[in-house]
Amino acid sequence: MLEGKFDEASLLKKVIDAMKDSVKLCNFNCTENGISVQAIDDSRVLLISLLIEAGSFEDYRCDRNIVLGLEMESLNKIIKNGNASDMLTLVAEDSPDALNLIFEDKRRDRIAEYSLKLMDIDQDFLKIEDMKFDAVVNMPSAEFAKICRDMKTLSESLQIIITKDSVKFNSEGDFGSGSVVIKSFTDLEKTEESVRITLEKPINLTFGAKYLNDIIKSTPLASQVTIKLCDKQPALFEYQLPSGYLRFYLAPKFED
Amino acid sequence: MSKQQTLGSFFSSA
Repeated sequence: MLEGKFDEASLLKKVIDAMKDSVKLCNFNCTENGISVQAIDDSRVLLISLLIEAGSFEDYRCDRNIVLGLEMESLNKIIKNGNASDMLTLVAEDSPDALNLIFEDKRRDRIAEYSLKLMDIDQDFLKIEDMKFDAVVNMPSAEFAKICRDMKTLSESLQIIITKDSVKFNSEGDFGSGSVVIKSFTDLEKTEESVRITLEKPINLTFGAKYLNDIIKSTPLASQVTIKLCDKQPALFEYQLPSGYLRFYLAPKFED
Repeated sequence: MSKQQTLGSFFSSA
């Protein structure tokens, strides 16, 4: 049996909000350590890897491994019915037909209970070996989101160029071009405002702006995003959860 | 002209 209680529904609300536009069907794998998901978008360009460790829950138990096949749009409809500050408990039997979601208001005696039918989802799984990266950028997630949104107004591609202590986001469109350069910066008082660049080799990679604009839907989850890049390899964008992560692997664009 | 790659070119199915 699975029983996982979040102190606040807001965490799962944000996670589902971040994923639902990229992937329609997901298997949520529940083990004693927590809940994990691997899902790939229909175009097979973007892979989502989610880990909500048991430590992200107020209470968590899962006696046997359970797979919950969930339709994200349906899950999102139910999740939206709960308030962000409600306690949320996920309950499923050992061989479940449904996932139960219980929202409890902390101040009033109000309990809302929903049941979501499960689906059999035949999903293929990609093996992601330990990847080596040439550059790692830690930066404020809100700033990264703004850059992705702004650059998408110009072109459907966004170029990321990293040299020594700066990252340049460059967009070349039909009617014009634009770029934003950010440099390493340490804010000792507000560490979440800092930009850290770790570079082994200079980077020049191009990504689909559409996918980046799906990834930045994770912005409410974490104040910082970590971007890991390697020449002609998928990039990794990571948002930390209180205990766990939401990662996106995005295939680049390049000439064959 | 750069082409959008897919993840299947980099990762194998498990």
